[in-house]
Amino acid sequence: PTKIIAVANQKGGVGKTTTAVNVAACLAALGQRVLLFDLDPQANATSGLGLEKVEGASAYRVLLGDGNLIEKIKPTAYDRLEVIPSEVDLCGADVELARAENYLHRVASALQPVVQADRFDLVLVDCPPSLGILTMNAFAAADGLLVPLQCEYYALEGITMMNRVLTQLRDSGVNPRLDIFGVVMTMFDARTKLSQEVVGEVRGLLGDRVFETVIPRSTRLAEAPSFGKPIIHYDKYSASAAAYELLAQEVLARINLP
Amino acid sequence: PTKIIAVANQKGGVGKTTTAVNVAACLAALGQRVLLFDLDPQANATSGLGLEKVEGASAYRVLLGDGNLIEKIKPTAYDRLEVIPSEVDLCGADVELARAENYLHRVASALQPVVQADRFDLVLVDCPPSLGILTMNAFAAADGLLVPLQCEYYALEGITMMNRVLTQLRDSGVNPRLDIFGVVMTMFDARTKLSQEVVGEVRGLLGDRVFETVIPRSTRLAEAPSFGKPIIHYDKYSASAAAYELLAQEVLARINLP
Ligand SMILES: Nc1ncnc2c1ncn2[C@@H]1O[C@H](COP(=O)(O)OP(=O)(O)OP(=O)(O)O)[C@@H](O)[C@H]1O
Ligand SMILES: Nc1ncnc2c1ncn2[C@@H]1O[C@H](COP(=O)(O)OP(=O)(O)OP(=O)(O)O)[C@@H](O)[C@H]1O
Ligand SMILES: [Mg+2]
Ligand SMILES: [Mg+2]
Repeated sequence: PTKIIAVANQKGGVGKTTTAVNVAACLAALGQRVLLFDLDPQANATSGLGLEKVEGASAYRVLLGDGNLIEKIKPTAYDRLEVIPSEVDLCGADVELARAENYLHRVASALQPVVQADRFDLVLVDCPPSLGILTMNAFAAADGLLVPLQCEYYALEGITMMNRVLTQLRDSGVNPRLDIFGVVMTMFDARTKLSQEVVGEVRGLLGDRVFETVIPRSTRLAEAPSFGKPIIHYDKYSASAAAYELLAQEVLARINLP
Repeated sequence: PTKIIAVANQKGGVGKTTTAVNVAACLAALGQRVLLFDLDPQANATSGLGLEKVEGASAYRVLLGDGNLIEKIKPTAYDRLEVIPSEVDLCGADVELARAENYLHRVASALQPVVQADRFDLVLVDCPPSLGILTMNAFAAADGLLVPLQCEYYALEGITMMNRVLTQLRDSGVNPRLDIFGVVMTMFDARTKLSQEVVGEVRGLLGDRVFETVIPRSTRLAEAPSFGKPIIHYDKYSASAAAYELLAQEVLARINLP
């Protein structure tokens, strides 16, 4: 059965897109069939995988009830990895959806034909940096949340807000099974006390929800998107490629848990 | 007369809050009377200035028509620097405001009594990482936009989106005078080619809208918020404190231009 995981954190710039793109690429290299669903109007995951932004190619029309999500699926240069691209028309989605019926379940119902077709083992949804309607839609559709967390102070503050929203969505019945699938610490800089302190604090707070693998801060990761390549195809032998390969193995093990 | 500048960029984690807090603190140290208006539900600017997040202390009720913004103004530990704090109730603002009358001009009308009181030389509005209704409200109220831009590839992609929105708001009459007041390059890492390339490209695209001062990547800047202090009060003699002091002088010179 196809699993749906939303990569989300309302704090900006914590590595959501970088994690979605690289976990997707590493899982595809491990033999999984993966769909990356870019739900952020910035469309960074789209360009991070080497695709152009094309007007009308996003899920926007489908979320408003026009057409089928399967038609929006595009191939990438990488085996077993496909993408639903984004582009700027998604900008209008929050306001438009707010006025639509059943406005929190538009992503869930749009994904149904994809899940029923059983083409993919995993759908990863890259979310924008907010708790707006697009992100709420991803939460309503997801089996779990993958939360990238930067090893910095402001990012730490965001955990309480995220937890509050999760509880609300669970208790209100929007998605009773919604929970944190895993937290991954990103941009870890071993030379700074701050990184060590934040990782210690997060492991204390969230225990074994936090993946063992920590993603180091690395310029190679920031360079790769300008070539439209995931790190394992841009610099295969780098420390950051190794880190994402390890993380992908942890994600796979956790998905397959009973 | 009081000038209103929105610190904005829909790309997340580019240094909006860090720039708003530190430019505000440096301008106050130069003798300006500054109000920092935290319009981000994450409330990072609030804690970055050492204030607690208090339920009901944000502008939320006032934006929905209940009460006066002047009552929400709080002092900080720093002379001539005051703040309108944020807290999590602002999370609901986007959806609530979407249904309100005149929903794009709520911040502008809430700020009117503050501007008429002439208590401040400058109001800096820290925006969330999105082009949602709260950010649009800040754009409608602003005399200009201060756009922090991270020296990285994904951040570069965001410029076209920002420009598109500005043109829309100007042409539709929401704010005919809206323009980019200035762009500041942030998290510059002199050791990487990527930083140099991005700065070169942005100066080519935006010319003298880009401030001369470039903010270096520095751990001291990431540490300061955990002590609730702007950099000039946390580590006065650091390179990043010097950079923000220079930037504040450039901002002041540009504000006073005829
Ligand atoms: N481990 C890392 N080391 C160094 N740079 C990184 C790392 N992870 C991500 N980056 C860079 O940091 C920036 C922010 O990362 P990214 O865009 O993936 O975050 P995001 O959470 O998706 O941002 P947004 O909130 O805007 O969607 C990007 O320029 C990216 O290339
Ligand atoms: N020049 C810098 N050098 C190093 N770290 C920095 C610098 N500027 C900001 N930071 C750190 O980077 C992270 C992102 O910065 P900040 O929170 O100010 O960005 P933002 O654009 O306000 O984010 P958001 O989009 O979530 O509002 C923070 O942890 C901050 O402390
Ligand atoms: Mg992203
Ligand atoms: Mg911020």
